[in-house]
Amino acid sequence: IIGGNDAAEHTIPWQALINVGSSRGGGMIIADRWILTAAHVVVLNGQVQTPEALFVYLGVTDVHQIIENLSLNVTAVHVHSEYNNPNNLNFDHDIALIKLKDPITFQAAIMPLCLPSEDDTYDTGMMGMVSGFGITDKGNQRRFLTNKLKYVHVPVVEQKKCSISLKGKPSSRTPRLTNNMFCAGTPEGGKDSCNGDSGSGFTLQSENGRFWAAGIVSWGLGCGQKGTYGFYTKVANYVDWINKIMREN
Amino acid sequence: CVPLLDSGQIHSPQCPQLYPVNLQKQWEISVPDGFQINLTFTHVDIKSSITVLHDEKVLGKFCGNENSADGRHPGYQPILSPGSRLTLKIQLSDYNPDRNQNVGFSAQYQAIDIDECSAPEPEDGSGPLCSQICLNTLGSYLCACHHGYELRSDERTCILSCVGGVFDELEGHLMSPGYPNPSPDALSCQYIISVESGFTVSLNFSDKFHIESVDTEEGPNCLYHWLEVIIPDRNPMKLCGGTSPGLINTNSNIVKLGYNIDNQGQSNGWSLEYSTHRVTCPVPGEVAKGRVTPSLTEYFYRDYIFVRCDEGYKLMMNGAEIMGFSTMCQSNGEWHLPLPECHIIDCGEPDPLLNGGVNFLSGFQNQYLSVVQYHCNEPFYSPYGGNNVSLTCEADRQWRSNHDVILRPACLPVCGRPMKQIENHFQR
Repeated sequence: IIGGNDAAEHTIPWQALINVGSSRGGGMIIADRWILTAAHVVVLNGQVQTPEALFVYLGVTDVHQIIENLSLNVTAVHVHSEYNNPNNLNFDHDIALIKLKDPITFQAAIMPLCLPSEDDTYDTGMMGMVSGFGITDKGNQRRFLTNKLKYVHVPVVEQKKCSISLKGKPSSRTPRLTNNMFCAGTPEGGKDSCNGDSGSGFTLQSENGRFWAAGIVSWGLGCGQKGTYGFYTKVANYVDWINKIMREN
Repeated sequence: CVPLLDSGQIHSPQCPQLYPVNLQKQWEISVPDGFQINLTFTHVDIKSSITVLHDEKVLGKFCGNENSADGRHPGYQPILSPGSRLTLKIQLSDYNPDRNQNVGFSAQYQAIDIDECSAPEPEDGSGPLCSQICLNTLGSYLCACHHGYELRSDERTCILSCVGGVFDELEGHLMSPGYPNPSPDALSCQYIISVESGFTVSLNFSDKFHIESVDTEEGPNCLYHWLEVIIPDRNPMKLCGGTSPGLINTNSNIVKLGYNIDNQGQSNGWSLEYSTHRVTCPVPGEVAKGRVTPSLTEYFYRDYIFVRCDEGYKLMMNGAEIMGFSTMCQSNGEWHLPLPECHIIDCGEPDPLLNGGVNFLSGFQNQYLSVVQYHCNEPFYSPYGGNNVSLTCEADRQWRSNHDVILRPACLPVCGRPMKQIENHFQR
């Protein structure tokens, strides 16, 4: 997270830390046995990782805590069937669900995030909050890997501006923008998600004050640079898919 | 002559075809000793005649058929032989073979037990079959003697002997030897009534009671003739005189009677019916919060009672819970087990509720009908609608809600609502 703050305990209780191999990612609790994350977090080199290869931790705000926390048992990984990203340039349908063996025991540090409801909207400029254990900064250009859970508030950007921000970049090396995505951030940069935050939630607050999962940290050109934005999977497009997978499994 | 079974049929050759000309034939029917033969003609159509005999004695002679005006038809009444043999004989008569139209006869026979005991005394003056008791059996009879006598080797007459008679039936009839005739001299008889423990014996003397006594100032004295009644744990009683003792409840399952007569004087004897009834146990007391069944006014040996507790109460015996209780009235008049108690049940501590809490609304120590209420802490909520769920301790020791769907209270998190807000950074 670039330009953010440490998250105190219990403030982002849906945050999951996911280790796959040597890489670090995030996810969010949406039900007592289900973690929502990005497909590219659980697909490495075109291979969907086995449940045994995933280490999932909940209720932590410092990575050191995983030393005394056991990983949860994962029983299944469901990647969206249309996700196909062999060359890391196609993040369309970048969404996946992880099924846990045992139901989560909810408590102050471990709480679910709401899924989008029908009357939730993505209003341009609305401040969202993105969190994760990814790379951070220290207020200067230099990057660090943090062990603290961080968060930053960034606004939703108009879809057209997201597209414009990618103009002029060589398409052979720039991921495609689709309507299954949206972007967020500020033109001046400095506030963004970054590597290691993938799969974490970009949340908005509905009128009754509840946080809902608007996006999944997916991709971006660099992190927090001027004129660039973070791109997020638009969760509202996948509510039926999410419910279908949970219902059928 | 073929030995026949104890029932069957018999008929002339070729019956109901015409029987052969010049037929002269004889049939012998024999059944085991002790049986008579009951013969019934089912059809007679004979020109000559048929004779029924027992030891050469003619029992009947018949001819013609049921429609002939001058014949002697036997009809359908049975002919009973006096003994175990019977002969049927067809006689030739002035018979004209050219005109033979007769078909002969058919009959059925059945062996019937002879009731020797009800037969009149034999005419040879030998007296009745049995001098005292005659018992008819199939094909025979047995003789027996009253108590006080034994059957002689002739299997018919009885000799005085009355020692060691044991009566173990639950009721019975005793009498002095030869009763109602006077008792023989120099008699020493012993009767023992011994029934299963748990039953007590009552003696009911008949009114006709006479044992010679010697009258003294203190009343009749049983010096030379007496009937002594011996009941365990009680002083023996000696009875004599002319007044019947009537009913004596012994409260014992063993009673000995000793009847002694010396070789002088005369006693006309006595008789009694003894009966038994089961020992009684005391009416069980009340069990608080429980019921004793069956609820009777009297309880007898081998009766069972059961105790069930009211709903919400459990059976306790010696500080331990028992699943069921029954006890039996014993032969000593005491109940086999003491009555249990009924204690109120409890449901144990209500389960803690994660992300919620429980408090008591009413009742005591989680006991039956206590009510507890669960609530969920913000931002958790109860999936059963409303935030408070009440459970009552039911009789099956489960905390139950009156909403049957609620098996275990639960608190589910409200999504998207952290319990702690991110602090506001004030700098702008």
